[in-house]
Amino acid sequence: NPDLTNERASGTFDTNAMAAVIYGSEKFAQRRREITEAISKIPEFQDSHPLVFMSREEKISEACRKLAVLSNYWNSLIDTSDEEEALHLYREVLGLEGHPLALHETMFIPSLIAQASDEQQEKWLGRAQRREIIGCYAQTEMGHGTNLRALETTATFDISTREFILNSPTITSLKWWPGALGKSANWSIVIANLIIKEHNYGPHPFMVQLRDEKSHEPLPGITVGDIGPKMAFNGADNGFLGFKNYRIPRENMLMRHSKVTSDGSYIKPPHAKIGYSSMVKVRSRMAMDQGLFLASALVIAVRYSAVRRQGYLEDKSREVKVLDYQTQQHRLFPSIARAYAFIFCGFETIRLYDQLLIDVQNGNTSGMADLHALTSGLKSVVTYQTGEGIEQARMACGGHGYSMASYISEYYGVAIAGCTYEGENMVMLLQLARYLVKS
Amino acid sequence: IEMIQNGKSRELGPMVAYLAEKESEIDLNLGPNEYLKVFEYAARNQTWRATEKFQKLRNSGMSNEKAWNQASVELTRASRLHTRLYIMSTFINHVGSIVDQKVKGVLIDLLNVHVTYEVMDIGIYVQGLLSSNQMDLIRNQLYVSLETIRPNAVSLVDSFQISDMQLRSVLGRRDGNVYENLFKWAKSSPLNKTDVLPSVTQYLKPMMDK
Repeated sequence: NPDLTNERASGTFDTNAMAAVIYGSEKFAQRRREITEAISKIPEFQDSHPLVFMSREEKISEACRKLAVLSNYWNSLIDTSDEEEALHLYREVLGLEGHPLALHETMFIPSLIAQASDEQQEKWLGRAQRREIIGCYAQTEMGHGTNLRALETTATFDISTREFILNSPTITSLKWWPGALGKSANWSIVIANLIIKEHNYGPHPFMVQLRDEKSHEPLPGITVGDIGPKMAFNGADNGFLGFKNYRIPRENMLMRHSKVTSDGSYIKPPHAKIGYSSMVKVRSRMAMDQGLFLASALVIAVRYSAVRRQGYLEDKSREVKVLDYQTQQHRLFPSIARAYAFIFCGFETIRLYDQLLIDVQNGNTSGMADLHALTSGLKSVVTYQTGEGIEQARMACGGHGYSMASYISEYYGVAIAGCTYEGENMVMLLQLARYLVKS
Repeated sequence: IEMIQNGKSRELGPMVAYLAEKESEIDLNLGPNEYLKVFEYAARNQTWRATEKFQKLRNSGMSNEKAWNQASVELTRASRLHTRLYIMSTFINHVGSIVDQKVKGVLIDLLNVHVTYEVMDIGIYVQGLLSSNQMDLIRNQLYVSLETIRPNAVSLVDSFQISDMQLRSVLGRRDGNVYENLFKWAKSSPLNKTDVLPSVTQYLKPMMDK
């Protein structure tokens, strides 16, 4: 399209150099391009039909088909030890509507890294990274959301057998929402109240097998299934999960921080909020991911605004690009600035998180409160403003923005899910407020 | 705030140290860091205001929980401002660290859009700090920044390097060939597999034939 070509010719900088700034290094920006190029040459990675025309089951099946193809190319396409390359590969091939390994990569593996002891990592991390098992992270309960203090699921230590007995005592205690929990995952990290000798030590993480590794049938004592369609993310089988006297070995409590010894003694973590570290990690990533959701909607809206012509300014011989209207610029450019700001801010916060992990391992937890409070606010502000920005991008595309051909509504639906997952925004803002007041 | 009130300002974490600082003169001509000061003012004032409201309610005999709930809208406003201040601060620092001068130049233009838009957006919180002349200056600066960014708008979004495969948008195609592909996409709708839908034959036709 000549209009877009002219726009590109008027740019004053090299977009590859800017991509290096956006993605943190020239090396990674280059790797992204190489991976994208390599993927484009593999026909099986193309959508077999536009996703928006598919049913949920078709979307999940399509994602599974691509994951199977992906397993053949995985090692040749990316450096498998590089999390960013893996995420880029997933985004390219599987898109954003969800897939059976979504939480496996973003929650399950990072939680094993942050919360499993060295011996536990030896046992499970390699299997997870090789995708011999599919995991998810089950914390949220139907009646309690992210309110950790109200969780009802229990893990009661039986000293005689040295096992934990998992129970979901009520309907409201069913785990509800975790991605891939419904039909795909065969293992999960489950957050349950640790009970030893009738004393409740509060929520702790446990590694729990949900399904038989050969037949994929749910194990006795496990109730598991899909929670139904959602506003977006319909390629994911978000699930429910309940336990009835389900026994797991003592060694399945994740024990990098808190521990339970075989005689039932409880060893406290070095910092009260240490168990929140995976939340801090996810919320740190969210700023960057949300920045990219906003960026995607803006790529659509800005390009289309340079193609779409409507009305006249001074020159009456040809309709004007809608991008030349001040109102359109005011609608889109501050959001471009925010998208850049969110991505840069995400980088900085992830750097702080990585530093925090090193500090915690050396016994220094002083930065935890600052960062935990900040990331609560960060996910709230960024998800809200991303939703606002995507909605402006949709309206900037006129009527066609409302068509699924724009795909903006999918970006909107996926982005605003972040307003409630990993902590509902108002609750998160009040969490930060508590820290500000104390300061 | 409670730490500051108890004389423990030196123990504040680095991200909240500004809560104990005094207001300073603002000279908007000096660049983005002055806008940061405006945001610090807004976040600091709102945090103090919210805390004092909470403390006043508590001191009047209300329970801690009830006082917190009664002050919660003000408290969440403080949290938002604190977070937006952090985002702006990291944006400024990040742009400052960029070496490529052409990239840095356009990001400074984008940063100007950001700081002016954000300060305009929180105008209600900076009454008392900025004069109406200063607010007019910011407003005009925003419009100038929009014009400055305009020639780079497409390149700025191209720089995200999100492939067509990933974007899955007919409107956002990199080649810009929107309209012909919009028609092609519509034709691939399952509803267009046949010219006559079974529902027409089964329900509408008999109804119309009556």
